[in-house]
Amino acid sequence: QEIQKSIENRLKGVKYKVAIMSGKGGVGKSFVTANLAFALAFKGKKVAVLDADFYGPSIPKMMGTEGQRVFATDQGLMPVVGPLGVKIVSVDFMLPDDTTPVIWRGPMLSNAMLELLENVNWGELDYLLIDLPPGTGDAPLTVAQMIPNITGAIIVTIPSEVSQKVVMKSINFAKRLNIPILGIVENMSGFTCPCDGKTYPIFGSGGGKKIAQEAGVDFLGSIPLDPRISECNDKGLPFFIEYPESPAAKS
Amino acid sequence: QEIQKSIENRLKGVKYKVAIMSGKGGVGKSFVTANLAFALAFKGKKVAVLDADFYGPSIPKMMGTEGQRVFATDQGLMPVVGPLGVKIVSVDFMLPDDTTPVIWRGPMLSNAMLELLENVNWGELDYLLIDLPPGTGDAPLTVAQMIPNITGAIIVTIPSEVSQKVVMKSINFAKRLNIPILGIVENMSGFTCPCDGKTYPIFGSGGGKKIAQEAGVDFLGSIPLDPRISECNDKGLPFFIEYPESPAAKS
Ligand SMILES: Nc1ncnc2c1ncn2[C@@H]1O[C@H](COP(=O)(O)OP(=O)(O)O)[C@@H](O)[C@H]1O
Ligand SMILES: Nc1ncnc2c1ncn2[C@@H]1O[C@H](COP(=O)(O)OP(=O)(O)O)[C@@H](O)[C@H]1O
Ligand SMILES: [Zn+2]
Repeated sequence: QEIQKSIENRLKGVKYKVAIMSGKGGVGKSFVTANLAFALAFKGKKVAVLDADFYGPSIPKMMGTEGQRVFATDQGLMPVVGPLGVKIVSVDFMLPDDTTPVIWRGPMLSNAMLELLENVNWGELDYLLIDLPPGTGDAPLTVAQMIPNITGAIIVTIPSEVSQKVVMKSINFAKRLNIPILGIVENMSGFTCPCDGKTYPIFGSGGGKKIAQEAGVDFLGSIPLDPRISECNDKGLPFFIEYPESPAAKS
Repeated sequence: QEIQKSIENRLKGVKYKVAIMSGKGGVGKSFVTANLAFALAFKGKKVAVLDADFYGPSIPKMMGTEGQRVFATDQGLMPVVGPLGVKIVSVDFMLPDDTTPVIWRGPMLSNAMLELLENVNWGELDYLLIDLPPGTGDAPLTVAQMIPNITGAIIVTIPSEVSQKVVMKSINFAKRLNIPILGIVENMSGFTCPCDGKTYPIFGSGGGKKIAQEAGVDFLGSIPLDPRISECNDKGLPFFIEYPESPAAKS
């Protein structure tokens, strides 16, 4: 197809393409994507982030680039450049304002996604991180079917059993579409109270390891529930943590 | 249209139709829906729940009805009956097993939703609660456009600023589609540590009230982060809480 060729052309300078997915919303996919991007950029890598969640984009705010715009030039659509030189593309950079709902049905969403993939000028990159929305519908399908040679997917979950069920669906989705699974990151593993240093497993515990075993994939590590994480995300600042960011960053 | 008529016919015995939405995933929509249904049934009301999240259904597990089936009879599709007599319909009751991903694009999803709305025999009900998926795409649109006279929507959020942005989109979605907003419930407001009784605002604080003011709607109350809630949800047991469930239950 014509479209496939022009997408390949736009992505030919990208070494690794990694999707961050979960199936379940609110588990921390955007937080993990933003901090992975910051951590890789901090090590001197050339990194970009594609916020593929058109209905609920959180990347612009988490990466300190709220209200910026993507401009069209004769070289194509130029990404916004955030902290540490990370290039970012999100639908929020193309809307009148960021409280405007994107009320699109599947076909319109897929077309908008294809427009982006065909026209964004990413340049030379070591990593393109793709923050996928919850679910296994149009956006993940278009990404999986139209982006050539995806290096792999990092699956994010929280410990609860309710979330595991839905996360297993997205693992089976990745397997069906031949996307290699790089591993599982468990987020919001427990809150360590400053008053006594005790850890309270608010969403339960062990869910991430269990899924990794069931699905036969690596467990990349866990990230605690930490008020400073939520605060950094709200302020758009990188939160470097000694948790799986290092194993996840190696992938 | 033909379809609209048969949906109206199926819903003519339902007094109140309430959508529980948020735009953002993982804020506790399914938890609020399940407990609202249990609380209303506990007061003797006839209640049903439609799990409109086809990609990530959590209602069956939270309401203790995992693995059950919906059967077709000459009267139509008969809902599963859960604890306290609550009737439940979810796509998980129609899949081979609940880790099978629903890999459908928009049009297929909308058709499946219409099939359900046309064929489920709800019978006489006081309340039909509709648990909407995250986003403002095919599922919320089909519900908003095809279900006649929706009583209103309850919006669920967590306190973080990142979530508020996305929740505002779903409020604007409801306003555009003329769905009255019954109010805002803030969930995961803070964790009260048993060791010292101090409350830690893990996801920040005040987000729910702020959105209620900005959008000019009622603030129905807040629910704390509580490990017992996550546990009850994983076990499919009703967790009666003295928080906004009472004001929300009145709506
Ligand atoms: N480990 C954590 N500790 C505290 N807050 C977190 C953590 N991970 C994510 N958050 C917060 O939880 C909310 C949901 O995270 P987000 O990355 O938007 O999830 P998703 O992209 O899966 O929907 C955000 O407000 C974010 O700041
Ligand atoms: N107040 C709360 N305290 C502790 N856990 C909660 C609370 N509300 C929801 N949960 C848990 O958080 C996860 C997400 O909730 P869920 O209702 O599935 O969200 P949504 O339907 O918005 O995606 C589930 O594991 C649920 O058990
Ligand atoms: Zn404590």
